Amino acid sequence: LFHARFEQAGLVDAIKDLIQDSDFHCRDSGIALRNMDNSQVAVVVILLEAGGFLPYHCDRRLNLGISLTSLTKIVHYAGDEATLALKANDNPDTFNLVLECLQTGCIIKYDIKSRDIDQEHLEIPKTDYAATITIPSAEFQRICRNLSQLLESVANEASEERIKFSSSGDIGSGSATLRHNSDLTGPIALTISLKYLVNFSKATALSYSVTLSLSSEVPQLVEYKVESGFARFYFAPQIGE
Amino acid sequence: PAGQGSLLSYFGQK
Repeated sequence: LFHARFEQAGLVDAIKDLIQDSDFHCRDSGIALRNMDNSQVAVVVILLEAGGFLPYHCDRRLNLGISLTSLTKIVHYAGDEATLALKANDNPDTFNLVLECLQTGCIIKYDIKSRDIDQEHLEIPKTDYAATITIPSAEFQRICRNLSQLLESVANEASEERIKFSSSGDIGSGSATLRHNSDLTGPIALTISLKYLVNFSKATALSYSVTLSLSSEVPQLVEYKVESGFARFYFAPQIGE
Repeated sequence: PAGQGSLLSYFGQK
């Protein structure tokens, strides 16, 4: 039997534009998701430890293939305040999804067929980054959305005290600078697609702060801590000139 | 021209 109740259903909204469907690996320790977007440029890794759910019960390993497109529609109409419960019995072909709106007490139940998802197995090695910078998530989202209105990619430059997001395109250029208190092993400069950063920043509601881990020649990491877990977004570095 | 690398080359199954 598997039963998990989750109070941050907005997490689904944060990843739906990157991943259309995914296996959810359910273990006694918690739920994990690890998947790559179709263009192979971004990877989403989510870990929700059992302690973050009330209740959580999983007595055997279970992989649920879930359409995030469908899940998003279900969660969207329930609103941000809804809790989401997943239930599965010994038949892994279907699972139950229960949405509960705390304000009104309304309960919506679905029986969903588990999808058979042909998913790459990803091994994510431990990486030492040149810069690991934590900034307010709302500021990060504001910067990404603002610059992306006119421009397509952003160059990140970080020094001891400041991180600078600068961008240029046909219409001209723009930049945003933020103070930070993080440690750097040295100054760093790299370029990232704003379209993806805007996507990653949809996780803003999950956490007050976001941590950017940057190095020139390895995937960049954008991480949001959630209660008893995290949502991590990796982005491929640019290659060639 | 500069391009975006694939994450499979970093995270693909060993």
